[in-house]
Amino acid sequence: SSGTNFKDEL
Amino acid sequence: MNAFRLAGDMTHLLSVVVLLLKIHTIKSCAGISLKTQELYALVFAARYLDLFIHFISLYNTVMKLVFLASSFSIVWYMRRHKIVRRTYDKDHDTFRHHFLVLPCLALALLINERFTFREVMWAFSIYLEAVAILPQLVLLQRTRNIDNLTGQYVFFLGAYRVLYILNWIYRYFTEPHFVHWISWVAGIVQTLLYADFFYYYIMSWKNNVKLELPA
Repeated sequence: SSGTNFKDEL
Repeated sequence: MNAFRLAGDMTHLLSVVVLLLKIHTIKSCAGISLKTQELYALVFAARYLDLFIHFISLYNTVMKLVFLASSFSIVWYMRRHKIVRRTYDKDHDTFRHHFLVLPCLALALLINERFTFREVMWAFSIYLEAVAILPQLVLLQRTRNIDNLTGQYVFFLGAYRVLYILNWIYRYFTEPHFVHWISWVAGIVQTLLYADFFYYYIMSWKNNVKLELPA
């Protein structure tokens, strides 16, 4: 999914 | 992790430390909106649902736990602590914050990265965070004497948002396929809400006068 790496933000 | 992201997280952390300092040490929550604090507790609860399922890094887990614990303890202090709760300016903290929750939930059901429980909750938390500062800004406008810690608290919260935008710009150019409309649009809206406050905060600092927002 496109969002996976993004959800490393808080 | 780039420098903007780290600086953003640190200013976010600093804002929480400043607020806890005020509440825990001075035993005062004057000028602080309980409505905003309740919304933040909800934001973190909704966003960090995957805390014990998806491990990203020790840094990530610790920071999430800190934000969860601090937001809920701030709400507890403001509602239950026998000294702190007496300093709460209930009469001026009248923003109907419940009316922000449902539209954000509806928007999250409509606009999300994927229609799963976790993704809808994540989008909900992003939308709600964008508007969660509104009760606080309204309360500041109604507060005659904004003390330094309260001003610094809101300033650091706003700085965190600005730094996150710089972080996204950096990541956009350095990481492939880094396009995330939901958080970008919500994040820009959130940052713009601080623009007015920033203006008056910087002016008061420059002219060395007490911070006051025009009604």
